[in-house]
Amino acid sequence: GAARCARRVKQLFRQMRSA
Amino acid sequence: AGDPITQLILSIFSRNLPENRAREGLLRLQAAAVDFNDLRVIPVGEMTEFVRDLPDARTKCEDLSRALNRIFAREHAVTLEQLRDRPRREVDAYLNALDGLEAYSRARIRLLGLGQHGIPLDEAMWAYAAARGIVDDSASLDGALAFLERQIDPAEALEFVSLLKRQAWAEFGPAVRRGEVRRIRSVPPDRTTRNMLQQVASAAAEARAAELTISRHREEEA
Repeated sequence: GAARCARRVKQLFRQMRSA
Repeated sequence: AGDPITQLILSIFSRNLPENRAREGLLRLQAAAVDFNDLRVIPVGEMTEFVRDLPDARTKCEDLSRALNRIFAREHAVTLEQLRDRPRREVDAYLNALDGLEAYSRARIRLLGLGQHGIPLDEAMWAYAAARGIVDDSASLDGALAFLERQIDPAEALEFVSLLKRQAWAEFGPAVRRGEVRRIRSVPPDRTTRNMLQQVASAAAEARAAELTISRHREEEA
């Protein structure tokens, strides 16, 4: 649901920043 | 923030195109017209000729011409500067009333044209966002953008959008070119019956395209 999507947004943002 | 009318034009061209190709379209229209008001009065057929190698050139020029003319009808000038320091709700209401602008265009004008909050997802970004599970697969584009806007701090929106855009086009550019992702559709002037029927008819096709995209992405990952 929305909570899982929200967690993934933060994960992906961190990932893209460090790439 | 850049000029909102420039962003309006770029947003319509870049729904399913990488930035450099959308900019080519913008430059050609700028070369053909003295200013945005001059562009507004160029007949759609003629405008289409200037950018005829871009996908969906006719539809995009219709959307562009319609939006510019709606703005002119309200402002007696082709400008959106009057929105620059207005509250979010007011800006949304104004942009929503401009036929031709879908959710991606409206969010892009807000973020890049007016310096306000917005998370514009083009077709590649939308497909990428769904594949990475950061938006709900079944959400509409409006729904997906509204969700991401709540997740991303306004101060970080530009950074998020540019990182996502680069990654999304690297992974989904070919799928967008082949039309295998959910499409960002032009908004026709008549939002009543015809539009609703069109949405019902396109929903099934969109669901198929989304499935295709996801299974292809999984194949590529495997």
